[in-house]
Amino acid sequence: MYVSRIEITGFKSFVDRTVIELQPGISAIVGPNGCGKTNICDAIRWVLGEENVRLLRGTRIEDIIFNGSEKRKPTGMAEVSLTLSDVQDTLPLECNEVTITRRVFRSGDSQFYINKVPSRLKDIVNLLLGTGLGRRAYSIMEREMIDWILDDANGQRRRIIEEAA
Amino acid sequence: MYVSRIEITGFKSFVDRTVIELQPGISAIVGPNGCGKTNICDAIRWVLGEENVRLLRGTRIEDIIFNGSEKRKPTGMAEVSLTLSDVQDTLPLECNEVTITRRVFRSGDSQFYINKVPSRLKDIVNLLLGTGLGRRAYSIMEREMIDWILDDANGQRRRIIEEAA
Amino acid sequence: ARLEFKETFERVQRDFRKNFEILFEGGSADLRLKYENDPLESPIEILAQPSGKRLEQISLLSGGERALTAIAFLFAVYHTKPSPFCLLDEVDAPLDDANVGRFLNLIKDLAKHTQFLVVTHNKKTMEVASCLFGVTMEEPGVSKIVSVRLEKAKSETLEPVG
Amino acid sequence: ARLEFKETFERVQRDFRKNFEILFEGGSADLRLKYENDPLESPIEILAQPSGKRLEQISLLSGGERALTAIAFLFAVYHTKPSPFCLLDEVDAPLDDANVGRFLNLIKDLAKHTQFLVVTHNKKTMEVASCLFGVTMEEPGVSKIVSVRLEKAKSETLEPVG
Ligand SMILES: Nc1ncnc2c1ncn2[C@@H]1O[C@H](COP(=O)(O)OP(=O)(O)OP(=O)(O)O)[C@@H](O)[C@H]1O
Ligand SMILES: Nc1ncnc2c1ncn2[C@@H]1O[C@H](COP(=O)(O)OP(=O)(O)OP(=O)(O)O)[C@@H](O)[C@H]1O
Ligand SMILES: [Mg+2]
Ligand SMILES: [Mg+2]
Repeated sequence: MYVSRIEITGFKSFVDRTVIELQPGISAIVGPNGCGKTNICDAIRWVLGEENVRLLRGTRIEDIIFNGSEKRKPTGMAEVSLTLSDVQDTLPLECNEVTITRRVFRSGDSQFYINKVPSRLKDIVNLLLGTGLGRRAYSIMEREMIDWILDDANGQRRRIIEEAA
Repeated sequence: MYVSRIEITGFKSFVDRTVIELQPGISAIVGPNGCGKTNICDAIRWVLGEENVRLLRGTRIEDIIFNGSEKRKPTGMAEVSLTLSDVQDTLPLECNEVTITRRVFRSGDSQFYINKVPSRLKDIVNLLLGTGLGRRAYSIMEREMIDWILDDANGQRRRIIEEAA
Repeated sequence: ARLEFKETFERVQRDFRKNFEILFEGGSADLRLKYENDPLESPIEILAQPSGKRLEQISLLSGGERALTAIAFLFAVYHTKPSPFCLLDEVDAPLDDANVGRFLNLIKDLAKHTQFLVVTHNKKTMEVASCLFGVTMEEPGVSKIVSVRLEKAKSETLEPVG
Repeated sequence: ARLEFKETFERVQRDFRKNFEILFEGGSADLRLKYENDPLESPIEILAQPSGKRLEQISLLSGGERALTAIAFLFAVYHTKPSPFCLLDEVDAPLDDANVGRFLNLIKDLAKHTQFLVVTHNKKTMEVASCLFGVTMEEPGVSKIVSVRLEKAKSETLEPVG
């Protein structure tokens, strides 16, 4: 199984619909400071079910919706879709591909879809549970995580291993 | 006034006596991971009066004394000297140069010298107070300080400005 | 639950030691239960000793050595419970050239079973990627992606994405 | 004390705004007392708006933007109460090439009155230094310094130090 496609619209600085098509193997994201690379990581985290806005560097859910620029007005909604391909051996689905979509409005209203079928957050969490891709599967590592793992202020090394068990 | 010389012996990975001779202007310290660059910063912090061993990345004072390697035995003492030149306009001294030396033994016994005259920590702190070079003058900046300044969890921006006032 | 944890712990421990030796070209490291007789509650200690150096507490390690140690640990967990996807955001930033090379060797090995998406400013890391996505903000405040296929030729075919 | 603090605060505020505009090539930033009527106790807020972007909270800035903002603030304090000596340990690590260049311009300007000692892995930063100290650990666990005088010629005269 691999992530074949990520689609981002209205999420943070990605006001225009942006599609990233991925292959297995190693892909790199590059660009100058502040251009949006970590925002892509935030989008992936969020579509996989992250509920803690602070882990997306925000304080309220509105922080992840495009809030305007010099020439553009703020949008009313943010949407991220992630498509997994070659899932047949891993997930209990009939098709070989599954797309998870998450949408949020300024009101705070959140919507979830699995292959365009309206779903709940827990359906997505359950779907991802067996794959190691869940938001708590620690398969996302950023610089702050180095100190977090080594200082182990809250027994997180233990929790990471319990999660893997 | 400028720092003209730093001498490090037995401090962390600098087991052999090491002398760095500096000029005004910009000097750079380079080298691979783990070779000792930040240890030099720790040495400078310490000789300027740092009392908090945690800011030197240690937990007990012994952590700053060379504790041995494959071929070398641990030493019993760490010593750092820092020489300020062209001090006449800034400090109330007759000579144009002043050398501060700090020594610590495994017992925890600490010794201080100003131009080789035994002194106390507070003599050194007083000497440095007017220069902006004191350990709390924030003239040492490392990567962790970026978050420390911006997150401002304990009103540190205020404290930094009060210190400068 | 006790057996499951113990088994997982031992697999992570084995991979952690192996990863550390790859990343540090030698040296030795270990994971340990702080309280041997309380495996279900005990916190987990990390010991790390770069080659030729004495064993010291983790706080005394350098910035780059800490990064490698954390990577060795996390990758041991990924290997034990394989994640199909691994997202890294500038974790190569504190590493010097030689260490970036060793880090990339470890990634290339894991990439046989795991898809990697790596945010980086490092040229060596970019060279290892089979596909590069350039993010730009030509219009201030608005992100846009341009993809570059590296397999055909370096920096050929800049296609705007989406 | 109230007047001293107010005066110092305003000088830092002025330099912070100026440094920010240099480092971000435009944009705007400010320092503010959270409680205007309680200057002796009030915490100090930072507002930072890179050019072309909307004003947002500091947490939403990127890693590189946060580094530049913190540098703008600290250098404003150094300028207000000039320190003869400033030690920087890899603060250029999160910056891309263009931003390293702007950061170095700010340093060169401050270096007229302040001596800088900069730990770095960045080639552009090394080029700006008039003197380079290479730290090595040929013998594992033992640090040694080699100094290189850059004014004469690049990497000429490797003299072991001390
Ligand atoms: N809700 C939002 N609306 C519009 N722009 C936003 C929003 N949230 C964040 N941004 C912008 O996104 C930018 C940060 O992007 P990001 O963190 O992805 O940068 P980066 O490419 O990772 O850079 P670096 O290399 O410095 O880490 C900030 O400048 C911020 O203004
Ligand atoms: N008391 C000590 N005795 C001997 N060696 C020590 C002592 N304290 C620290 N060290 C060693 O110093 C090394 C760390 O050095 P330092 O932090 O200066 O590296 P660095 O050059 O800053 O590297 P990086 O580029 O990764 O930040 C560690 O490997 C550690 O083993
Ligand atoms: Mg980033
Ligand atoms: Mg360091």
